[in-house]
Amino acid sequence: VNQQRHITSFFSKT
Amino acid sequence: MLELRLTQAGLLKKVLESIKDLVTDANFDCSATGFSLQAMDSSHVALVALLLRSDGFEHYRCDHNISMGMNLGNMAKMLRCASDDDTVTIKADDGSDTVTFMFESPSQDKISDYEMKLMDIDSEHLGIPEAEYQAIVRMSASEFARICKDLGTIGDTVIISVTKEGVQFSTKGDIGTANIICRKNTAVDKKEEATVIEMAEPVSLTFASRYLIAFTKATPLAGQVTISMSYDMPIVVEYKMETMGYMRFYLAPKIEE
Repeated sequence: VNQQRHITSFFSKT
Repeated sequence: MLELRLTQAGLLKKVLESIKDLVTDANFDCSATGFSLQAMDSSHVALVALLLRSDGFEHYRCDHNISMGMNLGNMAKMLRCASDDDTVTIKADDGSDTVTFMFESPSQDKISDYEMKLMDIDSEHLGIPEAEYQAIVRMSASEFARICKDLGTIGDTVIISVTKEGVQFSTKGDIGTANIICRKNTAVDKKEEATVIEMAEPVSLTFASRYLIAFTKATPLAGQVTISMSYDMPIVVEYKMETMGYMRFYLAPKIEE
């Protein structure tokens, strides 16, 4: 099963 | 005071049409650099980054940095009232809760203005690091759109694999499987039909088809699309607008659990 990752786990809040 | 004048309303119309289904509301940020937007889709899987450079405008006045929250569907509705060859002027006064779009026909015999309500949007701004990507593919934007559309009818996910020889798009669904290979090719009649691969090492990643299909709404903005991939990084699908800037879409990959 492929789990969808989120953008927020790669780029941090500024 | 903000006043931005662009001779081709058509460009702004295409920009809005390409993002309005992915992002509902977003802040447009105006600074000396240009008119920009960064926004995530509602499920935080994809991110849109738009830049229209200030020097691409016919007139660009932005006294101080300003952020304007807009409903993109409503903005698209207003822009659809402009003809592609109209000149569009975006105006906002300091502290105002509205923005005005003024459209002028090329012969100056029809002038319209549309005032739209701004909204407060509490959006998260993300820092996107400058990254060296392991594989970069430049190919025909319309070919990429065709591939995403075709594979999307077969499976929910697309595996994009880049090797020195080319780029492969694969999918698997209930009815069967599909594979498309685009070989690198620069011996083409039209420059935009070329497929160029720059690769440090082969990369293969899995993505949700529906987001890739959504990104290809930006196809009218550019002849070529640039696809950048690295392991453990979101893919970047970029449409460069000649002299004006870019529309970049970031999409988080799917991973085996």
